[in-house]
Amino acid sequence: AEFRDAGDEEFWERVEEILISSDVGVNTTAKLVAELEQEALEKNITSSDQLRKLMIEHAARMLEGPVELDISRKPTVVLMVGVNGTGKTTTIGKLVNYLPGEVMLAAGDTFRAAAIEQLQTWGERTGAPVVARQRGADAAAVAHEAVEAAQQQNADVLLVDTAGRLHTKINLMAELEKVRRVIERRIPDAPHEVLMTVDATTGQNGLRQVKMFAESVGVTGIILTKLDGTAKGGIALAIANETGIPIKMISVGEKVGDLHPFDAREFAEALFG
Amino acid sequence: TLGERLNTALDGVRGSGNLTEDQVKKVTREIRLALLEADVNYGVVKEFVSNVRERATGAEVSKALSPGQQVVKIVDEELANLMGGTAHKLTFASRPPTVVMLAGLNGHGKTTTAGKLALFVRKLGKSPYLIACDTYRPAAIDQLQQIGRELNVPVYTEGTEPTPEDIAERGLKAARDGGYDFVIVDTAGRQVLDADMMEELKRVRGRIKPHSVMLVLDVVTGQNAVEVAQAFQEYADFDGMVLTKLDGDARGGAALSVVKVTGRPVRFASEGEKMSEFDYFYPDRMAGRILG
Ligand SMILES: Nc1nc2c(ncn2[C@@H]2O[C@H](COP(=O)(O)OP(=O)(O)OP(=O)(O)O)[C@@H](O)[C@H]2O)c(=O)[nH]1
Ligand SMILES: Nc1nc2c(ncn2[C@@H]2O[C@H](COP(=O)(O)OP(=O)(O)OP(=O)(O)O)[C@@H](O)[C@H]2O)c(=O)[nH]1
Ligand SMILES: [Mg+2]
Ligand SMILES: [Mg+2]
Repeated sequence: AEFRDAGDEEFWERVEEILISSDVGVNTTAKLVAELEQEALEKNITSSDQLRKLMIEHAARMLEGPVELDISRKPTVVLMVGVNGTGKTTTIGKLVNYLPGEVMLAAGDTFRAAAIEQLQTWGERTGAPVVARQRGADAAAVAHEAVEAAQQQNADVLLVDTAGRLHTKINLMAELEKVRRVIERRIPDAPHEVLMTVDATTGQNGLRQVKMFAESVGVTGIILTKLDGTAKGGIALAIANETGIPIKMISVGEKVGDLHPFDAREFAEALFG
Repeated sequence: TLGERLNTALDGVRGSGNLTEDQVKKVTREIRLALLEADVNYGVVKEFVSNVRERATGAEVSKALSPGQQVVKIVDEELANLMGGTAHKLTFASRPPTVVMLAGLNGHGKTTTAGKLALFVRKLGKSPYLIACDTYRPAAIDQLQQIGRELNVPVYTEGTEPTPEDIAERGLKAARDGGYDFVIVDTAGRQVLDADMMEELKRVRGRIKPHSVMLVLDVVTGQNAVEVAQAFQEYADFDGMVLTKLDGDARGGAALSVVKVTGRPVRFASEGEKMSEFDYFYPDRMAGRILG
């Protein structure tokens, strides 16, 4: 039976428009629509209300993944990575508040103007000690010093900030790999988490960003930021669909409390809200 | 590339007669996909494709170009028309100082752009002056001051206590008194759904009546670029854009969408983190990038 008869064409166009306008992208949209059509056919579902519920179900399923941060080691080392301006430093500040135990920070962005001062401000606000050197210092050296300090001071978690960088810059990606290696050398299975911030307003390039960063330093979780804006963050679906890297947290503002564990169902519902 | 995809879609068509309706359907599908993958706004794509369809339907299949090449030529022309032909060079206020206010979403590159623009105009013989109106972000003022020191451009600041509009107004007076002729006002990043922040932007603009307001937009911005731009147009009436992080590999469909919907041009391109990586934006370079 041809499910998509003329009367339903509008419904499917609308579904496609919602998904694409939310930055889900052409490929993942096609996959979701095909899955939905298939299931609707099998279960003989025709009401657009039921179809909408089914769509949310499929989207939620695609997004579902482990959201916990593994903070079982002492110290747990978390490396924060991502493209310029996506919210790394701010997210670190919020994580101090969010995580249990003693949290320490490493000012690993030794490049950008006032990057160290920005992190130090967050350190003061949240009471987290910050390991820092002067601007222009070697990022890997700061990371090394910070891991050492975290061990010596018995910190529970060490959050390592890094400079923003474009995945197209081979030398900068190499620098990030070096930072990771230096941490690894100090603590064999560290970094225990490599969290990547992705701006919710990012279009299809977000998928490329995640793939390149994952290839370079391995990404254990995505933090979708700036969801308090107009963007729906549909790129998260494309990321989940094509990389399988879990979305672990969402950031919904600039204040310290604006960081929450990712809820796949809530996110899917908001997408079709 | 789009050309390759179109040639595949039109495989077998040779130089005789016109493009059939079925062939046009095939090519418009490819064009639509290419533009959506490039982050061009859904609504803008719809309109664009229908324009191309109109031109392509019944188009005489040329003996010189393959049908695919012909359609690419139509698409290139339509894109060029949309982006606006030539670079929009800076204009200066008839009575100095020229005041430029920068606005935009969080993290898109305003503060960095402020420095770049200062360096750019100094090379044009102006004496730039920076005003730090971001009273929210930790170390934002510090950031602009470090940039100012690096470039040897003065930075006006009153810290984070006064309102941005008061700082802007007094900073402008200080610039005038100091004989500076090009003032750049850096503002805090903000989301368009934050009514208070959008109202604040309107107030800052009202207080200093800038010669130009520029929307600083990250080239990776996706489908919501239009909604964002329209809001900034309503509250800040920007007359041009700075497209940032062009040194990445984002296709940049957001730029096309915003130009089409707001009628405002992209004036500048930021192509790196260094202060020197900044120039006028040349629209014709964008078409190829968007088509991929
Ligand atoms: N509205 C909103 N703004 C955010 C959010 N997360 C971060 N920001 C803002 O985004 C801007 C950039 O944040 P940063 O933390 O400096 O980003 P970054 O990735 O460390 O930037 P670089 O180090 O320069 O690459 C700042 O204005 C933050 O306040 C969010 O969830 N919502
Ligand atoms: N690669 C690259 N990075 C850029 C470019 N422009 C700015 N950046 C980087 O993007 C990040 C954010 O830049 P900012 O100037 O702090 O952005 P902003 O809009 O002032 O941020 P908020 O004030 O927090 O809204 C920094 O890491 C900059 O170095 C560019 O053209 N290319
Ligand atoms: Mg940072
Ligand atoms: Mg700024």
